[in-house]
Amino acid sequence: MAKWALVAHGGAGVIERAHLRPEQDAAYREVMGRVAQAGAAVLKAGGAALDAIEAAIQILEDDPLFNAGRGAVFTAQGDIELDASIMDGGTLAAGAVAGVTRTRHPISAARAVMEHSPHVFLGGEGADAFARSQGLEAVEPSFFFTERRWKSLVRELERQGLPIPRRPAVAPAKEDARTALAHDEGKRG
Amino acid sequence: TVGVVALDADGVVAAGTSTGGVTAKRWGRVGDSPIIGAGTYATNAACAVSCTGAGEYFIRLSVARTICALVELKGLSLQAAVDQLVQRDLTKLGGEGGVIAVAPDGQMAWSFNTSGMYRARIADGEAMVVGIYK
Repeated sequence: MAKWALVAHGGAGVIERAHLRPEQDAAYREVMGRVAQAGAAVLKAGGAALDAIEAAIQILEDDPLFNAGRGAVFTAQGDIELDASIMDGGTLAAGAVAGVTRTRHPISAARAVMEHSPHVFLGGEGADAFARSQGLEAVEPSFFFTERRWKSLVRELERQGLPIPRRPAVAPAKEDARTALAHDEGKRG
Repeated sequence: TVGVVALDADGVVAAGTSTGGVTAKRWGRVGDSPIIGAGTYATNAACAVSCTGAGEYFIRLSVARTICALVELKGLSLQAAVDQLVQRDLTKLGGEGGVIAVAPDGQMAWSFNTSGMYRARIADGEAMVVGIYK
């Protein structure tokens, strides 16, 4: 029996000690540890690498600390367009989605493309429609909205002298405590 | 961008990546994360890789697939392969970011040329490691 192993990342960028308050540092370490443990629990039980990956990435997609799923960054138009991919090293099967806006877990949509379609890559509305046809959880685009990323968008567009899109009407009014811990690691379009 | 690579008890490796892209990106812009071979790749003949960073550079370098090829065809260790792509090739091209990787023999590796990357690793019989800064 092979020794199981798992590695996770939550993004790279301008992330220095001086940038993170102690509570932010603690929050990021806690969730990265929780993500690794969640994937390890699947592997310890003899589960497949794909299942460990999907379980771990779903936690990251739901956590507004990270630029994926809820808490993702905005396009210059004020939308959130999500991308994901997954690949099985045993069979070389692969699946990917790009530009999804209404599927809660893009990693699960990518896996569905891999396992339930003859394709590798689906984009845009077709990818969202396929995810719905597979029974994956659909959400309103506002599910992904976080105030902190919206403020980052406005700052970036002002810096570039570009027009500021209208704030989504259904955007949550106030920022929750978890979102307030998110660090903007400086990825700019 | 977030990603996970895993090796299971059957000796199978896999990779997954998910992202929102970059703030104020042109709508319709797609980075490396959904591109098999650029942001994500896995083969039991070598390793599984997930990337994060300035996607256009990872696409142009086919980073994930090339790391696997260096391990499979040139026999590089996993750490040497990820360092070659990130610390040498990506850096030389002017790109920034990081990668994580795992191999069927249990090797784990990460490499990044930014000031930080949120990361964690855990393996059978080994203590978990969590990191943020360089």
